[in-house]
Amino acid sequence: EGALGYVREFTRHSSDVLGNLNELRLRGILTDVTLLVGGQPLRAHKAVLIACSGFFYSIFRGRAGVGVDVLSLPGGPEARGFAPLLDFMYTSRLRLSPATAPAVLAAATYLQMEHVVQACHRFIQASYEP
Amino acid sequence: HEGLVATVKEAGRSIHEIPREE
Repeated sequence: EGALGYVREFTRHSSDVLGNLNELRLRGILTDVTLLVGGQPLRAHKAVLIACSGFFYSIFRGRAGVGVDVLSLPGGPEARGFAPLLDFMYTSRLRLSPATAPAVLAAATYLQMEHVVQACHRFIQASYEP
Repeated sequence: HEGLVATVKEAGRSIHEIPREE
């Protein structure tokens, strides 16, 4: 009564969009960059990478990033640390284990994903507590 | 249990915030 307008908020929308983007990635639809990580080619969407990583933001935001469709990360992260981060970007779930946490932490630091870095530190701290 | 995954919910910000156009 008397409201100026009505909004229906679909609370699942952001996770549904992300799920569809992940399906597009898995099927290679509209992926516009190949990342060579430890020699392993990984296809992804620049828009998702730039939205999730300060490192990719600094690379792709400028015109220099426009023509780049293959990107090797020399001296960068190893695949076992990078792949869980790429999955995290597209699923919001970061898979960690005591064996992989140091590699994921190193990759997240390289990719300037500060919030993930903090989560890795918390995980590593917790795994040392008795 | 082999393969049992414990999930911890992280409520805080997950990724950087792209600055709004000045």
